[in-house]
Amino acid sequence: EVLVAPDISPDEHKLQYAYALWYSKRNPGKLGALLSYDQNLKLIGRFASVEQFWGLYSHLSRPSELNTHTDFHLFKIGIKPMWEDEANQRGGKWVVRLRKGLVSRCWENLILAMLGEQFMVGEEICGAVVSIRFQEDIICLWNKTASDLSTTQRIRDTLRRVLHLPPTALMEYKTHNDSLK
Amino acid sequence: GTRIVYERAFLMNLRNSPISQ
Repeated sequence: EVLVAPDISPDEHKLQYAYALWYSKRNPGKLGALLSYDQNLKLIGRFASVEQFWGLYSHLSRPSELNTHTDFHLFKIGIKPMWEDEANQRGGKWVVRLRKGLVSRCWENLILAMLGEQFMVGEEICGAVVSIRFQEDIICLWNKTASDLSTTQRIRDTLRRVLHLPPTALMEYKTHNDSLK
Repeated sequence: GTRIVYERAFLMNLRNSPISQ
């Protein structure tokens, strides 16, 4: 089973959670339309320690170097980056739209805050997605309980702080339920 | 139990440790 935490050695720094990193790319043409969202998701790797994270991350392209319509999904092991997953069904996400040129720095700041447990919302964080698009890039942070207002507000405040967003930056909360409709 | 919390600077410091390569 690929979705179990990898082993770590005693001299590594264990993370609170193990994570899996996924990649997806929208395929143009007929084949792309035939493939489900699930079939487009490719597992890149898993990690359970800080050292394993850097080992994986340093071999990856930065988000700004990716082609348009490519996404990275970083989720806790055991949670698939899909609305349909049990952990996401009642959840939602903060959506941050970024003008071109900011995404690599913001993505790194976000995942370091997530791995380091800076959000302080217990089990609530599910994962993060970065989406490279034509005119802008989008970063999303998914959490379990969309109806928990104090948690979603706390996540928003931490997100704004760790991304170093200007007060005018637009942040929007979407429940997965709304996205499905 | 206790949550494992790491500051950004601490994580960045481990970036170049031999185990991270």
